[in-house]
Amino acid sequence: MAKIVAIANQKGGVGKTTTSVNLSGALALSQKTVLLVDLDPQANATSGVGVERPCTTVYDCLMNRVSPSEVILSTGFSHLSILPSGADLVGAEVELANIQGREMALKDSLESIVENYEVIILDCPPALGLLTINAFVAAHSVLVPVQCEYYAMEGLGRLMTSVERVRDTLNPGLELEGILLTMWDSRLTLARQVSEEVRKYFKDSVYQAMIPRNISLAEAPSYGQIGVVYNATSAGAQAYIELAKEFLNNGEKS
Amino acid sequence: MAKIVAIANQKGGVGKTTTSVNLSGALALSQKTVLLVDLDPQANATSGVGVERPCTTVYDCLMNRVSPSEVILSTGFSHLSILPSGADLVGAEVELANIQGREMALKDSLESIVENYEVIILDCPPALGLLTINAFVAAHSVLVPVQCEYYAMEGLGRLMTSVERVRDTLNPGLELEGILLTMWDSRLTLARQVSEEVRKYFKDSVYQAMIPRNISLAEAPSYGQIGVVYNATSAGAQAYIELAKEFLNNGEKS
Ligand SMILES: Nc1ncnc2c1ncn2[C@@H]1O[C@H](COP(=O)(O)OP(=O)(O)OP(=O)(O)O)[C@@H](O)[C@H]1O
Ligand SMILES: Nc1ncnc2c1ncn2[C@@H]1O[C@H](COP(=O)(O)OP(=O)(O)OP(=O)(O)O)[C@@H](O)[C@H]1O
Ligand SMILES: [Mg+2]
Ligand SMILES: [Mg+2]
Repeated sequence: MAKIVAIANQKGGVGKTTTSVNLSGALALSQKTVLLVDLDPQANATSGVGVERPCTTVYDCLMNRVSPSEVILSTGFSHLSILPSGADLVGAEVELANIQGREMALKDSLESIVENYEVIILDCPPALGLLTINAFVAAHSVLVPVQCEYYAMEGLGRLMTSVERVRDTLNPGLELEGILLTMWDSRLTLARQVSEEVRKYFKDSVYQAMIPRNISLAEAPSYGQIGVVYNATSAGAQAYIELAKEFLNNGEKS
Repeated sequence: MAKIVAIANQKGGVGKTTTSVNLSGALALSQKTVLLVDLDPQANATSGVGVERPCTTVYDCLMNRVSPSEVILSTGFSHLSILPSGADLVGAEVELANIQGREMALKDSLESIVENYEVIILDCPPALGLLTINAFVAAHSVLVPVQCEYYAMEGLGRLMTSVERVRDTLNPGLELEGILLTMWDSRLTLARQVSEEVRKYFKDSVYQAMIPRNISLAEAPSYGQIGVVYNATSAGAQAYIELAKEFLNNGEKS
């Protein structure tokens, strides 16, 4: 039975996709069978693992009841598969709104393939709309990337409220997997202030691993590569490998 | 009659709010009367000009037909006012969906105050949903911040398609105000590659002014200050002042 984790934060550009792709990659490197689900119409996670213009996407699973096993693609990385996104997903938020059980569409869809993977990672769009709510309903936990900048802290309260609301209604088992500090730059006072504030408030929920600002993480997707493989010895890649270890250790404890 | 400009890009974290706040600030410094409208439920533009927890927001204008003149607040910066956002705006996308003329709500609301300002800047959320569509319908033009990174280029086609669709249906006068390269770092190959690609494709629509990655732009909001005032001689502030000059020059030509 796979552990399903949603990577979410409504603040834009905080590293959700970079974390989804590189955590998936690092877990695959440690021989876990991983499925990455791209729930963002921007389809950045899809291109981030080198997949171009898929003909069927997660939209078909949510709206046309196509089984994910017919849409899932292998990537160039062993142990890592992707349920890709595409521009058609833009319509899903509006179309889902009028359907009975609209929050359960992803959970119902993944049920048929959940036994085939050890970890399923859900990359969410920068909003708390129906696609992200679907991810919260389908997931066992939520991992929240937080950029070490001022605006990124402001939305955390609302994100936690949204998680709690889903826990109280549609998914009683939903937990906080952890808070990940991203684009950390130890030379910047702002980064230190934000990370201290986040650790003070979220205490042990914050990963020890912090992801530094590292250019090779931003370069990797332009080559259709995953950062942890594109430049394995870089500070960014190493940080995601550390994160994967911490993620697996936390999983053994619970 | 105010010139109304939407600052939009569905990619998250590319500098929409930083551009909205600092372009507004730079225009106000050159004695233009400016209204900044915060259309993002995250309310970053609202806190970016130092306004905390406003009791009425743009939500009341869109949903409860409250006149903007009763919601607009002055900021600590002369010539700059704000129509603030708040968490209640989260509900607007879903609530608007079922209303007749849902795309015209903002345009209709702003009509009563458009004579009071020379420029109105609309900060959009990271999505092409109903709030951004409302901005496209109300605006004369769209200014698109593009971060000098790989993922930021991917969504530009879809953004332009959305602008064209609104031009063909609800707002025939809608134009592209310009493409602004943000978080530019001349030392990075990736930034040079992306900026060359964007200039090749969008030609003269790309501003000469490029906004460098500059920490004081990210620090300013934590003090409730606008970058162009917080650290006026910084490279970031100077770039936004250059942008404002170019913006005003372009306006005179058309
Ligand atoms: N640690 C890092 N160091 C350097 N660049 C990074 C890092 N993490 C992410 N980036 C870059 O920053 C930009 C934003 O990251 P990313 O797209 O992963 O964020 P996101 O939260 O998924 O954005 P969105 O809200 O649009 O979905 C991307 O161009 C990415 O390549
Ligand atoms: N030129 C710059 N130099 C350094 N930091 C910047 C610059 N522009 C923006 N930032 C910082 O980068 C982060 C993202 O910028 P901003 O919030 O303005 O983007 P956005 O597109 O409005 O994001 P969202 O998609 O969430 O609305 C913020 O923390 C901001 O302070
Ligand atoms: Mg993303
Ligand atoms: Mg913003």
